[in-house]
Amino acid sequence: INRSGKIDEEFYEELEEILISADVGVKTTTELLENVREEVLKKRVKEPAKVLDIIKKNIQEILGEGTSALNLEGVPPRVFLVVGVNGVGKTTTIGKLAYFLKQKGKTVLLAAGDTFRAAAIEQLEEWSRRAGAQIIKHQEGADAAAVAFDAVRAAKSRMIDVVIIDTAGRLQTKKNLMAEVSKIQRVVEKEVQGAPHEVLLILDATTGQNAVSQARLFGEAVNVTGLVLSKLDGTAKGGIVIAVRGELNVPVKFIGIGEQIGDLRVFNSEEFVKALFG
Amino acid sequence: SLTEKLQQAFKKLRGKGILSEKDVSEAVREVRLALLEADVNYKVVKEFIGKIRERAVGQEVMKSLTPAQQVVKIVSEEMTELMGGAKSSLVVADKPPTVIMLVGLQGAGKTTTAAKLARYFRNLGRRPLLVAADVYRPAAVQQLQSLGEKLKLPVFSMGEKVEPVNIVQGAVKRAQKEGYDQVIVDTAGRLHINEQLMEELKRMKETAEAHETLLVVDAMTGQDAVKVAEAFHEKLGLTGVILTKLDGDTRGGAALSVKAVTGCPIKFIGMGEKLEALEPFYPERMTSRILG
Ligand SMILES: Nc1nc2c(ncn2[C@@H]2O[C@H](COP(=O)(O)OP(=O)(O)OP(=O)(O)O)[C@@H](O)[C@H]2O)c(=O)[nH]1
Ligand SMILES: Nc1nc2c(ncn2[C@@H]2O[C@H](COP(=O)(O)OP(=O)(O)OP(=O)(O)O)[C@@H](O)[C@H]2O)c(=O)[nH]1
Ligand SMILES: [Mg+2]
Ligand SMILES: [Mg+2]
Repeated sequence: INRSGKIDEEFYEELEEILISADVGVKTTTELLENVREEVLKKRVKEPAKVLDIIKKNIQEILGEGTSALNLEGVPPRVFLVVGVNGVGKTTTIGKLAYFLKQKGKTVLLAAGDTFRAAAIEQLEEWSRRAGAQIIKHQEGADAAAVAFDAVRAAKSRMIDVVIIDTAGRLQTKKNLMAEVSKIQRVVEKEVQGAPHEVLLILDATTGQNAVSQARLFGEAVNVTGLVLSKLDGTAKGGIVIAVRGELNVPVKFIGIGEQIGDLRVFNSEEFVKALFG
Repeated sequence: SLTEKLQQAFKKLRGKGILSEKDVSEAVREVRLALLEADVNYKVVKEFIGKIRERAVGQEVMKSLTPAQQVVKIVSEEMTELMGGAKSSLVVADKPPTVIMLVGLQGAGKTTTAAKLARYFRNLGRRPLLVAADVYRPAAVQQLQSLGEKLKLPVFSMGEKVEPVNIVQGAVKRAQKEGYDQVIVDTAGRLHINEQLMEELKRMKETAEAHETLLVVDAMTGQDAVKVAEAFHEKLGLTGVILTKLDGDTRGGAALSVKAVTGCPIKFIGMGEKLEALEPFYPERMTSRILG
């Protein structure tokens, strides 16, 4: 980056290209660069490398607030609800999360809440086997809220530490499907004090600006408490989380970096920002 | 809408029957913003704007249009032409079966689309054979088998312990022997940067002598669409693209990006999770969607 070695319009254009190419989006990129320009003038910055540090710091500040730790303290069972649009990696992330929690010595129960898609239950069953988690399932076509209810009941009676509820993928514009996740949230709310203790919205790192609409509409249907950015092992940078953070004001808690059970990492904003410009 | 934004931009200028360079510069700024917000790739936008500039400067504004509408007309025509081109129907092999391979990133919609295509052919009176060649994803084979059962269409599978190349080979042999018209191969999702898996796909395509290699792309894909499409095209030689999940509110700029960098026609779009939700691709409709 920056062949001319000075902070000129061409330099800012290069920064703009990097950010937009990383899916940061036009609006967010414009705001970030405006703030950077201000700071550069105010602090009389002369070297391009320093400008890069400023922008990285600004992005990190946006992303770094709030803890990326999971809500694991308190009376069990902790209830986690996992939502997101189709194909982003919900079921796989749940398998990885179950394994992650098992490594921490927790007992885990999975709820096969995707009662719609072909072989969704079988897919989650395979992950429960791999992770060493228990599973509650009904048959394909059953009421998803009923599965969630059943799972939370079972977790209480079996003294399970964490229940993770898988849900069917759904596009955020489908009102009836969004009403369904709201219902699942209400059902578990009634069953356990403070539940769901985590509502994780999974975002695919390859997603463009539609992520903002996803965040907004899922945020209206359920109390999203954290984001998981999946498929960061590809070439997409996942810059959409910056705008999504602005929309929902919840932290990124994990990133998915592959298809194997161990491919889950606690989010590190410094590493993320470094990779954004990498 | 873009037209409204352009009307605003043109309010400040005195367009007099011909689009001046200043008018056009003002207008392309708005067009550029609209395209980037729609997820069209940064470099594709740059190139596209260059074409618009060339076409628009000095253009006469038609009597029935405002300068803003004239620019939108130029942009729409240019984009529709870019995304249209040759009639995007599927290849039919001289000697059956026609082998169609679906490839793409994880979660794009390949398995669901494979079943949709099988249903499409069956409704045309053909006999398609679905092939469960994803041996990696948990329950992927069951997923395709379950969809096949719903459609009452056969699914060729050799379980999860056989190499995909051998599965494809077995499927084509079966299809030739039993007179199937199409062999529709569902493959495992994979990253374009995974050399081993990309090589596997190349060997599958060669073994099957695929007539169609279709890249399945999620319509909400952002800037990465270009890297992905280029890599798959370079490695395999794609013959077409299917854009999925267009039943949402994504603008779908990836369509323009993918077409621009590969030249491959978008042959179908996925408009829902149901197996009937497969539609032909209409460039004019995609254009107005992208322009918002
Ligand atoms: N490379 C990579 N692939 C991933 C990652 N997470 C999930 N996947 C893959 O993405 C695909 C979709 O994953 P699923 O877990 O089925 O996604 P989902 O959101 O549950 O999908 P639906 O239930 O159909 O909406 C699978 O092929 C996964 O292996 C990741 O972090 N990296
Ligand atoms: N709304 C909508 N959902 C779709 C469409 N096409 C596929 N899906 C959904 O997207 C999710 C992923 O579809 P799959 O067919 O499993 O995707 P895939 O490419 O085979 O995934 P991998 O095999 O893991 O790479 C599922 O929930 C599908 O029901 C579509 O056109 N619209
Ligand atoms: Mg799932
Ligand atoms: Mg599949």
